[in-house]
Amino acid sequence: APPEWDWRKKGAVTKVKDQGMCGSCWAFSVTGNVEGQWFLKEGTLLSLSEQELLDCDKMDKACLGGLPSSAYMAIKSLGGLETEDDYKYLGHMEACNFSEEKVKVYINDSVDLSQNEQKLAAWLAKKGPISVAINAFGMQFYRHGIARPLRPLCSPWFIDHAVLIVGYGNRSDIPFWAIKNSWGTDWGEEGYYYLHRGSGACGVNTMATSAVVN
Amino acid sequence: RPVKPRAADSEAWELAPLELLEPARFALEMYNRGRAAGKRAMLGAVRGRVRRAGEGSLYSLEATLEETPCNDPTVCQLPVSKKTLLCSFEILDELGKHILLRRDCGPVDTKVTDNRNWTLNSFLPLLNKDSFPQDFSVKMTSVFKEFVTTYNRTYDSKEETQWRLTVFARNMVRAQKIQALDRGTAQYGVTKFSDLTEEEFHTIYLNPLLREKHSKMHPATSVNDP
Repeated sequence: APPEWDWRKKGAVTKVKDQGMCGSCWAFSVTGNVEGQWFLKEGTLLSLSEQELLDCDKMDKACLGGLPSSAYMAIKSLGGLETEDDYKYLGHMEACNFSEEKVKVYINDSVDLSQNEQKLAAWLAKKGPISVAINAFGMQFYRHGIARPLRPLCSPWFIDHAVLIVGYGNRSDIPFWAIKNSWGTDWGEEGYYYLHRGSGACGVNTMATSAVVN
Repeated sequence: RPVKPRAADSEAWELAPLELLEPARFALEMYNRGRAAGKRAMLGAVRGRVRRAGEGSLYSLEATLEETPCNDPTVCQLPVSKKTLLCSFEILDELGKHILLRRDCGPVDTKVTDNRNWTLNSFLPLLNKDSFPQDFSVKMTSVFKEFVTTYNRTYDSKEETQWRLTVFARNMVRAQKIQALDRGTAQYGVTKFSDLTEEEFHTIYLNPLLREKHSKMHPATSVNDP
């Protein structure tokens, strides 16, 4: 992997979104990944609809939570994703209003990524932002800097939040992952969370996945 | 060994205090092993979760331990101050036999260098005292007012406001503990979620389904190109 990488600087990442009072992080993590994959294949950055997943992905539970792996399957079986503008985010489940004619993006497949963080970094630099799930310990009060909670407090067994890795690097020799969250820009570092890289902090390496666009 | 159905196995449950007693006592016993009688730590607050699989249970505990640094009253300077430690334990209980897998303890006292307005430096002494200093509520009320203004909070009644202030104050102490236990450069403090209880935050914003095993997809091919 290159020593550092940031997909934000390459135009592959949409602005930070806000899931509101709804446990829909899984949808934001997945759309963020698909936005990146589409950008890398087609050269166009489109902001994609999380609400479509809340309403139409019947394998997941909208605001009560979901799994990225099921969301990829739902996107495949629905036929793709509409844009944010065409299918706006409401932050609560509504009847499915999906329209095939409005689909702007499709995916062909989805893959599980390595748990080795060096390999994850290499994959990210070449292939795009990665959907991951983490233990959100401490994030309620996180303001800035690189988080590295003690492992027992932030165990990989208690994964409860899905986010998007958009880059990595070092700050004063401390390796970090740059993580796009979905709690608005008035949280963290303009909506981003920086987590220690290389130590499996908060289970960041346990559920790394991506969509595949051919 | 036969394994129970997954749904009953994998979920990590927040435990009631009574259920924590046995693993917490074991953790304390392990901590005190080899210490002279007067130097043994005492158990403070405990909370934790358990994850059960087959006939085993893995307990993840977070506990405060109180240590008295001086055990000889004839030579101690009075008053003897207690040292509070925040510990994390992972204990495996297999067929009634406990095994300590992990122990991390550290003093709940650390230097914090946050120069922003909402620094928690002024509340640090809280962590080593049994009761709050007298000016605590005055300071906390002022920080809470700033929070309400910044995040445009409105509460339904005076009672609700008072309750949120209480939650906020507790959260400031929690944030400080988290700060003390972070080994990176992160700063913790007031955020837009500071008036929510831990339970509210988990229920509203987090995603318990992620603890379920996700369906397997193809493994991605490694990236080997320079």
